[in-house]
Amino acid sequence: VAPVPQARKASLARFLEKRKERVMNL
Amino acid sequence: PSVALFNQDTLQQRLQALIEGARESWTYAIFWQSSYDYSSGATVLGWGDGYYKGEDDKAKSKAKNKASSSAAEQEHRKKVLRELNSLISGSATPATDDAIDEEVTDTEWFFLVSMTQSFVNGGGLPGQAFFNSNPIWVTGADRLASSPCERARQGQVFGLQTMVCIPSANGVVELGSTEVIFQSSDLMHKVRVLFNFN
Repeated sequence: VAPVPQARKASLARFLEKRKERVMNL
Repeated sequence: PSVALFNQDTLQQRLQALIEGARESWTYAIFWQSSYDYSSGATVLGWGDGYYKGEDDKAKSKAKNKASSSAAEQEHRKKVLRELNSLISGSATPATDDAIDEEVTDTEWFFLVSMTQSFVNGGGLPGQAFFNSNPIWVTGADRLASSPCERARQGQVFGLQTMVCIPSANGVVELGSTEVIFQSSDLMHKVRVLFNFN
């Protein structure tokens, strides 16, 4: 996996966190 | 002045407000931020932020997903997600997480891949909207599939039926949906209010 620019890290972290929530709610 | 007033912190809230408050069922919203590359003299639209809502009909999306992504493709997606999760959490070994081992849907993957993309000098759907200062609204899988823009064709492959790019003060707001959604002035108005920072 290529290094993720700092600006995208926050988006990525949020996406992964929300995904966890979605999966829990399935 | 519009750039000075641009607030990165509220970008996520505005993207969320845009699609959570809409009557239509949007799958995601992305803000492509414009910047000028002095070395090449090019205007570049890069990832600003994004909000992924997902599909309303989970059963339908799962069925669609099964048809389009093979077991090998799913393994690849999960592996990438595990590595990204480790990168974010700062751990050296890929995390084992039940949530990650859940199927990665086509639209989730499309959204993730979008984070790596950028559009130079009017390229792609977002670039065209920005370059011409005109919204682009593509409804229907057939129209997306036959679009000259690679991103629109890619969106169709990953199950989208509607893609919209609306230019704003210093970037482009892109919305995508797995539903067929026709052009609405209400959405255009909302983008103007939420994303024209001046």
